[in-house]
Amino acid sequence: KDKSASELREELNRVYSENKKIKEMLETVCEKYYALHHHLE
Amino acid sequence: MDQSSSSSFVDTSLDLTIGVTRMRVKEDSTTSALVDELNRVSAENKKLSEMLTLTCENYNVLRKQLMEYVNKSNNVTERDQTSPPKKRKSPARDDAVSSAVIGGVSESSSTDQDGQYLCKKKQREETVVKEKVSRVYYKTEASDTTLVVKDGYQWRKYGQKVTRDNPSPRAYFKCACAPSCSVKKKVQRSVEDQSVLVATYEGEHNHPIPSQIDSNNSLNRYISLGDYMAPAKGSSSLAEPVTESKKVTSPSRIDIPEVQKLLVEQMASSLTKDPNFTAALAAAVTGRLYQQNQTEK
Repeated sequence: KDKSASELREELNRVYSENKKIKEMLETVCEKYYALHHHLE
Repeated sequence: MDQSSSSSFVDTSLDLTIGVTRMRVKEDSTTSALVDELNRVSAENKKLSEMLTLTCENYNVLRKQLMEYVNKSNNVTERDQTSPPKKRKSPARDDAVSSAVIGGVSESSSTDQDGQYLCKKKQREETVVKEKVSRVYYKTEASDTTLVVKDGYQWRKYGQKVTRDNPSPRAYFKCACAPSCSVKKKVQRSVEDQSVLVATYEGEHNHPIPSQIDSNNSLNRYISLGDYMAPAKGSSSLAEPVTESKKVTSPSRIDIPEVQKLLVEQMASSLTKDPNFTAALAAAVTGRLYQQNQTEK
């Protein structure tokens, strides 16, 4: 509540960046998972 | 009354402020929007993290299952190859069947021998339980559905199986030339080319090539030329894959000069029968003579 707008923007950017990284990791893991699943089939 | 009531709604303020209040209101609304966005992204972040964790767990479980499955199938294969057959026939019957099979294929192979050609040998020596494992590819007729490879040795078939994951039938043989010989052979049709038989040998022969087999029995003959296996057509002596003769390690039991002589004869015979080799040799000799003439002049 006490944070200023600039601080909030900075925090928001940080969370955006983290979000992007998680999405990339998730995408990679999903690809590997489906490849493995396909291999098992 | 109406006029007095309407006049009460008229904004009589002069609005003399310098806009600080409006800016504050605007800033407050921006801040609240940022906070909302931050909350939304953080919640999304949390969900994504949970999904990532879950997917990683599933991936690890699946990977573990695959590893277990692979290990299990490997163990089953090894056990099948090393365990004796459950329903074993009498040796006499085995020999009869074996010779009958050999005879049958000999006939077919004698007619098909010309059709058999240079076949690439992929010898991958893998050290599995201190046993030498070699793999030799034999070309056969497409119509030939038997799993018999004529390599000069006598084999006793002790099993054949087909599994769901590997529908191509494979036959298991044990060397019958000597009771103490523990060499085993697995024969299976190649997945890529059904006319190719893949023979996987395990172990080392502790005896020479059976000399009692007549040289004209038209067995498949192969000699090793680097990475290739070439059929030695019509050779005067029985041949064997050189890879196996190299593996013989008990010289006390084997007449080495005889084997070497046999191999030399076999190689000479196969090379002289090969028109390409003859042409290459002629070209080399004439080229050499031509060079000598040029230098003498």
